[in-house]
Amino acid sequence: RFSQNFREVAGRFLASEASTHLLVFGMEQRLPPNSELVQAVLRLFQEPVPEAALRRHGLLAPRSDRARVTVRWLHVRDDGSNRTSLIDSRLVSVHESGWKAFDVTEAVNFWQQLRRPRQPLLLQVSVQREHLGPLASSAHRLVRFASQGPAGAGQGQPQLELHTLDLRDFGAQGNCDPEAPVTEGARCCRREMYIDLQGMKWAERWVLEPPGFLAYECVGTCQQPPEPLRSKWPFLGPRQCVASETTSLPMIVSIREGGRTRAQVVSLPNMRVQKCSCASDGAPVPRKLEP
Amino acid sequence: MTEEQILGSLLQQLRLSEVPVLDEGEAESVVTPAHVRAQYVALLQRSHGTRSRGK
Repeated sequence: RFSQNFREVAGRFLASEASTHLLVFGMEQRLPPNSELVQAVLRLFQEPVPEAALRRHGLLAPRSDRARVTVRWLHVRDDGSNRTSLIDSRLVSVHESGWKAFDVTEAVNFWQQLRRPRQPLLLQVSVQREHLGPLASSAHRLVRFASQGPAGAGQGQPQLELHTLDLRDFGAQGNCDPEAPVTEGARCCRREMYIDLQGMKWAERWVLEPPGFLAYECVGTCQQPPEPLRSKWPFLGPRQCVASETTSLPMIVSIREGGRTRAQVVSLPNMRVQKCSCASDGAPVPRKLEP
Repeated sequence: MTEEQILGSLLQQLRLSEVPVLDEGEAESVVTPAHVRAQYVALLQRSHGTRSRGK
């Protein structure tokens, strides 16, 4: 203000007054080794709003009785800086109370990608107005989640549920036994499959290297979770034996350029199976943690 | 992995719409210089490299 160089620009402050909670979960030893995380659920207990406060709110701001609750994963980097990633968000009503569930599977996936020793899982829960703007209500001020009470209070503490599958039962078995044929019902494995490029007509005179390569293929079947679990995870399709990791195939080919023919290297992505796994359609593909 | 997939991927990487027709003389005249072979071997090792870490 009062600067000779800048023309003053006045603005209106639209506050979204968010109350924010930081939840800390010690995660070491929580996820069994050699297991696949299918779902992680954060449960928060929304406390009932006292009648008097509800009545007062109803009189003051009858427009809306909802608030937006957003869960973010908080990552404290080695240099001390913070970053958050949006994980889940939903509306809650001030007229309701009880357990509210948030899907935080992605947050746990991110946490699993951290280098060891890993920090606890930090979840930032913020309660905001349903939407911004002069007509927005202030119902969010009435939303309270039970936080961790004194030891032993027990009632309503935030809970993190981790649903995993034991890969010793529901996973693949690595490489197939080259000696044993893959029979019906054999467990998912990676089988050698050689591709002979010299046997392909189009490759003649064009592909100089390699003469052929081991591409591998995923064969066999995967054990399906038993019924109660399937109905608990309706979003998951049947588990299938798929190539979960692949690698590229470099080649040397002949290239004609400017009337001359020369050798050139080219790399074909995803040409060889590196690893076979049992995976379900519908399972979220974990986002890679950016550095 | 089918023959069509390999051919499709190679054409895509080289931004070609069809397989180049090379006569026998052209094909035989091509010599792979050392630096191209070195590049090929390095890529090959890198694509195998992750596997060795798995052993």
